[in-house]
Amino acid sequence: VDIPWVVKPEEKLKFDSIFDSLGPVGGILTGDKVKPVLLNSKLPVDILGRVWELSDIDRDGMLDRDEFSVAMYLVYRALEGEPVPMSLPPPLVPPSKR
Amino acid sequence: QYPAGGSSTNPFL
Repeated sequence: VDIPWVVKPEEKLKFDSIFDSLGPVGGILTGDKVKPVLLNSKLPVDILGRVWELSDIDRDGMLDRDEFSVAMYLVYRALEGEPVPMSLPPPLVPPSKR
Repeated sequence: QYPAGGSSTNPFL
């Protein structure tokens, strides 16, 4: 239950600064704000769709700061050649969502 | 907000 989050503090800082640069409203980014950023990765859309499925933990069609970090983490790992998992492994679930 | 027929909250679907 007390598993460290795989998103390291220094990575979280980087993801947070990207998050803030996208103009979150009420601490939340809508899908249409996040989509172009993920498309920028040049990953296939079906992969990005799965990244979204895994990171929008409450399935409200928007990402908060922690959900966005999960999305970015998965995108960066995918760019390094790691497969995107079919379901979110516990260490990837933000501590705030457990 | 999402295309017609979409109850999906996923902008990539």
